[in-house]
Amino acid sequence: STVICVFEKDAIQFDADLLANSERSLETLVEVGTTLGVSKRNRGLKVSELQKCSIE
Amino acid sequence: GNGNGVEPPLPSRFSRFRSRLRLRRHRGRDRCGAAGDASESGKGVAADEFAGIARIRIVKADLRFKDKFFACLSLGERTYRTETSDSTHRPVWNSEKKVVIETNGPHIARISVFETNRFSKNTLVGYCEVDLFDLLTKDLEEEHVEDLALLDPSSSTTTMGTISVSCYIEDPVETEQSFARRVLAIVDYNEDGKLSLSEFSDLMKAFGNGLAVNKIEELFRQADTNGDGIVDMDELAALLADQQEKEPIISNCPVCGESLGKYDKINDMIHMTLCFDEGTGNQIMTGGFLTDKQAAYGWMFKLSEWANFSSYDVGLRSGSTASHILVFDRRTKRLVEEAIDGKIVLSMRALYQSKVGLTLIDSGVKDILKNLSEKQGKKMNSPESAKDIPKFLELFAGQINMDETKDPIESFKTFNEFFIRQLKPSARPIAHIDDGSIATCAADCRLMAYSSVDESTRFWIKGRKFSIEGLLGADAHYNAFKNGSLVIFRLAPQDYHRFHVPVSGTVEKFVEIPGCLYTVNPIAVNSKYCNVFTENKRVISIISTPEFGKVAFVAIGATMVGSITFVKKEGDYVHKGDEFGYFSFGG
Repeated sequence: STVICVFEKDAIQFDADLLANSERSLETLVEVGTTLGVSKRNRGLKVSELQKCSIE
Repeated sequence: GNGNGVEPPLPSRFSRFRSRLRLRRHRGRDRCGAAGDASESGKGVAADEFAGIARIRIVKADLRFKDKFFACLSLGERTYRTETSDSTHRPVWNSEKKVVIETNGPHIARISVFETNRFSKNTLVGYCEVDLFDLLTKDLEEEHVEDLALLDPSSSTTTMGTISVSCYIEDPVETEQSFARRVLAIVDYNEDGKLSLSEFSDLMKAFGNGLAVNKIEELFRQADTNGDGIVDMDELAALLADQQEKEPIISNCPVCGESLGKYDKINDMIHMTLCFDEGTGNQIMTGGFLTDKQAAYGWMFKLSEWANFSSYDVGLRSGSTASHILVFDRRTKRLVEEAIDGKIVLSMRALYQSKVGLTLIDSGVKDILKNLSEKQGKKMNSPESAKDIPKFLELFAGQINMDETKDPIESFKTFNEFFIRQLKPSARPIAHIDDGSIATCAADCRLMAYSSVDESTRFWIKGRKFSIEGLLGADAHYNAFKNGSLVIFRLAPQDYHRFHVPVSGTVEKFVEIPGCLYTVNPIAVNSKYCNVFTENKRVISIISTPEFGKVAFVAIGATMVGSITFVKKEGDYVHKGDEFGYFSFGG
């Protein structure tokens, strides 16, 4: 059995090691709860919030 | 003393290593005139800059029974094996291997002991793991031997004996000097341990960098710090270390010919040291294997010309074209071979990777697989099926940790109950549990992640009809998913079969799509004749999140394991890491 998660375009930045192995067509053995990736949107939001703070 | 009668504690090997590296950086910056950045010059060596050589010696073992044994050392994508001992229960190998360790590289070494079999595959009798980073924090001046318990592959709580292993992290000074000694020996024709100008010139030429005569003479004068007209080993070591940072005089490895200077300069020296070791036969372990399983193949395999394993094409050879399936263990950063019966691989290839197989699929195999799965489901729900649990645990010895399971084996009344076993709450900690912007893995599995659908079809999913629309169906597909990112969590039979929520949000809806029950093994996923993900039975749930937008969670059934159950319902708010559902035997 398999689970596939589909994320919206440009919504997630997967962890670099997972991407690197996948580009070698090599599966990575992982466990529930280990990191998968980080939201790109949220990170962008934080950056803009920080910029706003520094301007003020 | 230091004036107060108390000797300051000795710095650890790690801190000495780091401070030496820091010194090298400073020297390099000063020479290049790039030390102007105060913040830069005050900074220590970043953790990812650390690299060194670990010398691992497998000395002997004390085992419970008498046989011919050999041991394997695996680190990252490399495995080495010792010679086979005589028939004894106390084999002595005394085999040594030097390996590179880097902060961001593999550092958990696995040592496995096999008994030899004349005709069949050799059998794993015990194993242990050593974290090489732990050695860096110990203040060990001398090489020391440790006796480690050899764990039984079928039970992590019992031991099969002990193995004596010595690990030693080489000091960089030691590495530099031993390297210089070897380099010097190449051209030290009169074997006096020193180089004349003519011998020094020959050495520079051997490095193949085409230096002009006057430049060579300048380097000779620079190296000859005491001005006695010869360059001794210490002077050569200092020159090579300094010069290799400033203006490399060794552009290619003299042993393997690989071009140097691509990475950190100290790594060049480590590379050449290891190459010299291979060439001189100082290393008495055979290498060239990717996993300990490969190193343990029987004699018939070793006779074959194609018995070599390349790290370079590991990915290309995996999946459909491989005779074995390799996966990369994220925890240990080591390649492991997936346990799968050779006969099953052959039959799956015949069915899923040929036009004949495709014809079979079209002419009723779909129904056969469905009936087989339903029948298997009934069988695995019967009380008699509970007797298969110990056999299953034996088959996947070393891969199922019953210590993590919430309930004891005796509590499972059917095989299916065991198959969907729950884990203890502490068994799977959730990373950054309070940070919703970090997604976590949804299952214990073999994972593939791609930033776009195009990449997923280029590297992995070969079914010609694969698309996001096809995967999700009309009722669950949104425009935002077009060319979205996708991650595939593949569960193997021995895995914990409950799946968890990867992101926090609200479950919007569930959409059930009936379909076939093809295998989800890479052999089928990598086949252009088979469209596993868009034709198999599946349930799609849409989770709406503030951080990631909508996330489609697709649970796909497979041959035998075709029953999908969710434990959350529409409208529920789910936290990442929450249990979401499970797969079980059935149609």
